[in-house]
Amino acid sequence: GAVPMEEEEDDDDPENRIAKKMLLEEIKANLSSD
Amino acid sequence: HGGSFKAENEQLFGEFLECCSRLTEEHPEVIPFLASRHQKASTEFLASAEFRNVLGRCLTRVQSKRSKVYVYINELCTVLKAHTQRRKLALSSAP
Repeated sequence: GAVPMEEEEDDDDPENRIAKKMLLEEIKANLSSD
Repeated sequence: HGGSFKAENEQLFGEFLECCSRLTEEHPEVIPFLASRHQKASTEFLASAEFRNVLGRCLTRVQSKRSKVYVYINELCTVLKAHTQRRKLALSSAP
């Protein structure tokens, strides 16, 4: 039968994901205010 | 210790940047942003034991838990932002 695909790259921590989003948004805001 | 951690902090910060730049290659804008936050921070804070503690903690953590690299960068940015050097507005001498 078919072997289910495993998600390989799931070491992405939820806390890390939120921090990354916040950081990137701040960088974007800073760039546009310059 | 004479009370100033300036050189030590600079070395730790350099190590942190180096470590993080390898882990944030997908977003190359992150490291320059962190560096600019560092540049804008007050010299007193950059030479303080407090900054040394934060840096040491962030560096140890990022080395053991790379999957949380943005959490630590964000933490450091927040701390540096809180200690941004107040710019004296010399611009206000308009004619």
